[in-house]
Amino acid sequence: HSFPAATSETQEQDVETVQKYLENYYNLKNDAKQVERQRNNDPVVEKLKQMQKFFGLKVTGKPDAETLNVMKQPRCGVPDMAQ
Amino acid sequence: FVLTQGSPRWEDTHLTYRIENYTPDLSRAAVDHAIEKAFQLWSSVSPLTFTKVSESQADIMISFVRGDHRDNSPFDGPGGNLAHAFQPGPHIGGDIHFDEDERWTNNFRDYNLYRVAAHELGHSLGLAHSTDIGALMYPNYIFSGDVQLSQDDISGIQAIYGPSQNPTQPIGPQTPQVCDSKLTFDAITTIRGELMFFKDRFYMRTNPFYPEAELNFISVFWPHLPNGLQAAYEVADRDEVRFFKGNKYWAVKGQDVLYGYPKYIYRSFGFPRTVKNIDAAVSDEDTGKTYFFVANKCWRYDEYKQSMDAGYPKMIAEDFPGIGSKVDAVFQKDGFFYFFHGKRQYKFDTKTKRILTLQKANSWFNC
Repeated sequence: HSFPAATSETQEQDVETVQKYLENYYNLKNDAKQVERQRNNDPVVEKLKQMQKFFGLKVTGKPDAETLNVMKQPRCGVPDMAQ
Repeated sequence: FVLTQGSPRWEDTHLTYRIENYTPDLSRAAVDHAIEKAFQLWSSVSPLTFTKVSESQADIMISFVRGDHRDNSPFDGPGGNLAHAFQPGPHIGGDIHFDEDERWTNNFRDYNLYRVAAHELGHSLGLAHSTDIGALMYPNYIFSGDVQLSQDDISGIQAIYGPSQNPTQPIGPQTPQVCDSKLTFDAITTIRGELMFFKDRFYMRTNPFYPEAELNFISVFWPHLPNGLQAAYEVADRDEVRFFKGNKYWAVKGQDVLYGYPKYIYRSFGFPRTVKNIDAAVSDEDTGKTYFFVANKCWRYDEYKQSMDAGYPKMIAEDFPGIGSKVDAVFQKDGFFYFFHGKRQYKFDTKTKRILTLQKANSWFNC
């Protein structure tokens, strides 16, 4: 919750942060194949939208600075979406 | 609030709990006390009762573990995932695990054990995460100084187990809804070019990343400020914001509370002791004059001379005709004063002493 941050380029570790967060708390299957993602709607985008909706963020499906900021906050280990 | 999928619940509402091991971060007594208070929170608003046992299997087993502790939900080292709990049921059902790689405290510092235990117990009793940021069942860790069930939490647990046997039904604080047309404010101030609105334990501000205004706990920025602030104003050329509650005030620079505060308003501004609190305050950047609003009167303080101007207090109507005889909050933006009273907001031109527009109090939140 610093004052508005400039939208930074998503670093490599941010991609990992997003992947891990969505697997832990939004049931993203970590076996989603890269090829499958190209063919169907990307499950990461769908899960990211679910997370942004849950936290009242702008629902973009993209890991913007504010979304990453929320993902990096300490929290409970129980998923936000039913397993 | 959200009930855990399948609405699991304890059929027997008289439950036992056992603390299997203790974190070295706190004394045993402090851990016992934190856990006991967490149970009391939930038993005070429901028919549930909890008994601590020291031997054998209890309904809710509590332990401090780290890393992979063989429940297919490994912890992740310091930060991140702090604790988890299992929904009502036999064996691991209801159990709570705290990550021993965290530092557990009984104060402001990360992470307050009582605060986390109260949240995890909600899961042990059948609640899932809430989207209400003011609820204990919100997923992220926010410590606002006191640990209390919000109305959202109370409604959730009573949806599972019914009301408490308490003759007077307990109620909890409601989180303000930024687009509620009945929204009123305790205080408003500019701060480094932004606007911050205060209500109960929360601040609100417009933010390009949030579809609505951002709302969070005041303690996120200023953990030692009290809740329920009554007035606030910015002295821009000193990069200072002053917050008022009762006969005291605090001064902050950014997120730092300045040394030596809180101070008494009598000594610093020269108010008589008959003034018990300030309703609203604003400093005119162009003149260095700060206006304090107390009931139906206003005082004018000279920030350069650091003394009250002669001829004050005056009735509010003398200097600010048309805005009524009570002010909840006020701020200056682009040379105009914006006065708030109840759901109304008056844009006021101090040069012509005229009201320019009348709006809803939450018109700044793009609802």
